[in-house]
Amino acid sequence: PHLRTFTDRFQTCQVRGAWPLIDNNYLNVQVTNTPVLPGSSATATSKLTIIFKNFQECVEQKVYQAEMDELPAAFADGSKNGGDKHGANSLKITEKVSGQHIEIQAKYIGTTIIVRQVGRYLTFAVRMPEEVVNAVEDRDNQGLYLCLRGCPLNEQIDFQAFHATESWSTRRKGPGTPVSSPQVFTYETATARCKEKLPVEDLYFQACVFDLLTTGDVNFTLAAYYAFEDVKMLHSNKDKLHLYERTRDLPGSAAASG
Amino acid sequence: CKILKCNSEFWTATSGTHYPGSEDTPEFCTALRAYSHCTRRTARTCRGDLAYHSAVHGIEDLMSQHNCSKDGPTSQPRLRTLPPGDSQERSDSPEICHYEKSFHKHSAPPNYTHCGLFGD
Repeated sequence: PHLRTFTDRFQTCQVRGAWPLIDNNYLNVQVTNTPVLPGSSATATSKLTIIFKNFQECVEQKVYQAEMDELPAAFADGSKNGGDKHGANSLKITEKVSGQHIEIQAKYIGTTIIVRQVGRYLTFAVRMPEEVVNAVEDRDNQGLYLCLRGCPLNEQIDFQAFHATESWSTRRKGPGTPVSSPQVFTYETATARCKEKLPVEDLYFQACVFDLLTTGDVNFTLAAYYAFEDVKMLHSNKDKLHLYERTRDLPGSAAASG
Repeated sequence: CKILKCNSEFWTATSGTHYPGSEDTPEFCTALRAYSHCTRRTARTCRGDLAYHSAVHGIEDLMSQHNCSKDGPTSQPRLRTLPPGDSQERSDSPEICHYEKSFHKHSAPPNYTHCGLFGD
């Protein structure tokens, strides 16, 4: 998947399997990413777990879980709010489009979360106060907290290198090819298709082109489009909505890699 | 990893209508012990699973909060909780439950950040 971190770094990553996106004193978010084609290192999110931790007299611990083709509009226990505590309505799930778009307001920590299903895969977007982002117990082992630190270097995918090395066999139709990918795109046709939804050639546009070239699944055009819509709604700095610089290094490893 | 099964069994055991107990009754400790027993059964297959580790920590907290002993009956009790609809009517949640309200009064507005994950 493509990741935009809390510090506005934009990366495309493998991160296959279960990875923590957010892990602080109030909230845990974990995603499970699966290959978009058999044998491909390009992955997309097929499962998402969000744990709202017990918070004083506001909310009890609540778990939200979404999977492919299952985007519930309630927490795992069937409720839509923070439970029985006095401030229970400071946590609320709202269904925007049934089965496609839900929004979770966690007012007690000033946080808004959007989860969507686009095509077969899930997308995630969050707006959170910096103070909450950094409220972590022990800073040292937050290395895998992708929203904060980005992807480890060896999990990052370089666009150009990817298409040069990923064998065509993984892209040809096969039992695992997504049903909705009737065609293989050339760079020109993918660019034209993405331009319909994303007129500005920023990194969201490039992500769209990459996804079409990788999977041929036109739903990924919508995934990039909605991801940018979520940025417009959630990002507090309107001057930073479009990103053009791809980031490859982690601050620490950048130094190490010299 | 069957941690979600354990989670839903605990939620089911502590919600419903045919046992009018509260979190301070022995039945709550029984439910917690059953929950702990269930997580231990699935520990091996759940190694590294975030929901599993969070459940284990949650159980420890609740057991110490409610002075539950580790040994004792583990049969499933049934406790009653308010239906979600009712609790939504309470709009007078304490100020601490409203981040922005409690924030603005005595300092600059919070600085918000965004994180997103999408596509492949």
